[in-house]
Amino acid sequence: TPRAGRQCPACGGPTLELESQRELLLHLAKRSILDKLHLSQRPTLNRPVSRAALRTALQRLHGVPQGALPEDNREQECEIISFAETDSTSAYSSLLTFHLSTPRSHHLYHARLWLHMLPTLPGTLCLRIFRWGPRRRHQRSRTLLAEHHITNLGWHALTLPSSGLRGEKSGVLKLQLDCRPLEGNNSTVTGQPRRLLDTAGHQQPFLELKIRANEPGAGRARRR
Amino acid sequence: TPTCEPATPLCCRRDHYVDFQELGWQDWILQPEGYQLNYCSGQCPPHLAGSPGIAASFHSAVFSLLKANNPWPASTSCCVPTARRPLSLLYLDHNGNVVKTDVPDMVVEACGCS
Repeated sequence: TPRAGRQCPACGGPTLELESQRELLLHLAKRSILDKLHLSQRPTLNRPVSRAALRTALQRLHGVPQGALPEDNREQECEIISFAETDSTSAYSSLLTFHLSTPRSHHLYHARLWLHMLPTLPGTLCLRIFRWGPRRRHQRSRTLLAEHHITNLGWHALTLPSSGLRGEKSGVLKLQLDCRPLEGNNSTVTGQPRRLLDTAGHQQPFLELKIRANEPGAGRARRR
Repeated sequence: TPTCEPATPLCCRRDHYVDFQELGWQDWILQPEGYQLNYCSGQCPPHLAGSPGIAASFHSAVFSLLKANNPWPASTSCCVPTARRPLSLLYLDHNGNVVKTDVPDMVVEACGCS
């Protein structure tokens, strides 16, 4: 940008002083990054994520094959990892809260919930994932998103229907996890029930979302 | 486009690395730790105008002919980026979510005279 009474250095004007040049470049770098991330200012972090949780999440994601998307669309895509806050958890049920801020112009097309299952019940378990709706007349509605059968302990990446997660304007997404022994699993529970999930430390549950700037083919669907 | 030598007066690419720690942003940008901003600077005398950035079209050929026959003031030709590439960023948003995105046109790869 030409300054008052000066020419742009790139257009044959005099070169800036070294210190002014450095300041200008840092300012340009800041402006450029914020503009391209559609941010008015740098995020203020109220809830810092622990480095251990972050490291685990990234390690889990590493090596996951990318979707077979055209190269052209790559630069319009974002991947988001959102760590869960756990409101309550027991041997059979957990309520996870996610704070999301996906731009409205973006389209959610892939969602997976990553859980680290603890040895709660023996045998195969049936895990049902519900999405909680807004509170109405002191009651919340809930919608079944997915049902998975879990046999092994440890980390699981559970695919959720992306259509079931869209349209959350408040930016808060609540998922309830209900776990029961699968029919035919006659194992009995003895002793004190243990928790279903490890919800702290480096085994904190997280949601992996993929979004892109617009939905290819949306216009065609409308025309039909 | 040549990378600038210390005494290069002509349009060239100057390599410049921005460290996010220098910006005080290392707490919310997780990866990378910095990036090659790079920028273009230097003189664009009339014989270099229109190259190499826009030299490949009929329009630019006419433009160059006009310049050659009727030289424009030096200030109308600028040393500008002609090729850029994207940068992958991993950052924390306002809610503490980790976001990975490919930001287009972040790194200047080549410069030319407009």
